[in-house]
Amino acid sequence: EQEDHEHDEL
Amino acid sequence: MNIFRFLGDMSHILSFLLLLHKIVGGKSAAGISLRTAEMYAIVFCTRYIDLLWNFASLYNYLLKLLFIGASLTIVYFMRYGPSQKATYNADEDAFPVQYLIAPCAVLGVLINQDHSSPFEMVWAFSIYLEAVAILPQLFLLQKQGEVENLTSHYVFALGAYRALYLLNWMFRFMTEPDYQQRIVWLSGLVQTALYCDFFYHYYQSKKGGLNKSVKLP
Repeated sequence: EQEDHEHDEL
Repeated sequence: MNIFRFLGDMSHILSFLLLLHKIVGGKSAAGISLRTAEMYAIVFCTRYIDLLWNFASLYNYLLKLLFIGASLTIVYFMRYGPSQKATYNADEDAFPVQYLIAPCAVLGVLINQDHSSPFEMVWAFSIYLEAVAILPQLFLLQKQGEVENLTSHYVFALGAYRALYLLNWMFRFMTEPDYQQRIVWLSGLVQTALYCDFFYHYYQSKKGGLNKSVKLP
């Protein structure tokens, strides 16, 4: 499913 | 950034320092699983491939380089270090990692956050693999029964890092509108759950003094 996120965590 | 995530990252760095101190400083790989070390190298080399194009945060950028560098250094010394090879117990470090890597790869392709992006498939694979990467290490400790002091602190710090991330996700869920990361939440829960037994024995042995070795039944 499309989830709005950028990979801002390690 | 919140305190839970910061402490989680610091705990993760601590786990690397403890492991490097034992393997490179102490020149001993006794009780350490090379299979876990190799899976962590895969986890970081896949997940942090976005180093090539994502410069969103200097903090993340530096820590990604650190984690990739440290995990590859550990694998290198465990594979090629003369005294490390002598103290590494290949027979006991026998967890069949292919049964971990293959399902994670399939899951990464099937369940990810953007089916049109190969990076998202690789990223999800890395998250799933990290959740189970500690199994060979726990398996090895279980087999050996007694856990050497430094090793127990390394495993504890490694487990604590993801437990702190769980608190970080709860905090972000409560403070950020429509924040959701089901893939990392579930994987992080599984990852932390795998440590529960170790945490219990670690606590039992350490409450009598930090230098007592951890005994696993």
